Amino acid sequence: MALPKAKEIVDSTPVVIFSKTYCSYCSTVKKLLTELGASFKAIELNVEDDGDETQSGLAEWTGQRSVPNVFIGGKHIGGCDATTALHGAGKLVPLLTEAGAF
Amino acid sequence: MALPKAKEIVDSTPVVIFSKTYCSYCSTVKKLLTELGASFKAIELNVEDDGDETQSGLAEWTGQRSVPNVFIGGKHIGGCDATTALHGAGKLVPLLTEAGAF
Ligand SMILES: N[C@@H](CCC(=O)N[C@@H](CS)C(=O)NCC(=O)O)C(=O)O
Ligand SMILES: N[C@@H](CCC(=O)N[C@@H](CS)C(=O)NCC(=O)O)C(=O)O
Ligand code: FES
Repeated sequence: MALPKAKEIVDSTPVVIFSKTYCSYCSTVKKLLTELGASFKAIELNVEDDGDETQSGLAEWTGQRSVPNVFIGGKHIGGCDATTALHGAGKLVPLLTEAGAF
Repeated sequence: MALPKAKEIVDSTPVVIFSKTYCSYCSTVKKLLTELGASFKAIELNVEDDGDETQSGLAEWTGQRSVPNVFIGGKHIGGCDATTALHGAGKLVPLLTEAGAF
């Protein structure tokens, strides 16, 4: 899908996780969002045809090459640690609400 | 390296982690052992020539296909969750001590 399409999805979707299907850090974030009842779109970079290209594009755009790469309300959040830290600080649900994830 | 060599390493090394270099669950286990001061051998299956074959061999032998795949004192421990649960129950350090990891 590469960067232009990734940016389009991020701009038009409340919650987007760039992910890999085999990655436990990615499943941790998906599980958290599911438990919170938030809708999200997961883009599995190991399955997409141009997953590598997208991952490089994301690295250039956000400075983050790793997965999970999480966006809420079009805003770059970070990875698994950043997302769970926000939740620990009580800030994740407000962000999700504002983004229309519920 | 495949299964025979993997078994040989498990039998002759106090602590062995079958791992992948890019995996945060694997780094979590390595970090824990390092913090405890335990020696360990990490076999990086995404780097080894026959990593896939070894991973399949381990699946057949232990019933576990995933990484990290942890052995202490020749005994199959499990993955990241199993290892951290043992530590939470105060059982990891005694196992490591018995295996000669310190
Ligand atoms: N601290 C980061 C860790 C991110 C990380 O290291 N992700 C690994 C997978 S667990 C990764 O992207 N490895 C390289 C790759 O898969 O391309 C987080 O909280 O998300
Ligand atoms: N609950 C398991 C999770 C293990 C797991 O799902 N590992 C992933 C990587 S994080 C895996 O092996 N995926 C398939 C692969 O890499 O071949 C644990 O505690 O270790
Ligand atoms: S690949 Fe193992 S935690 Fe991401």
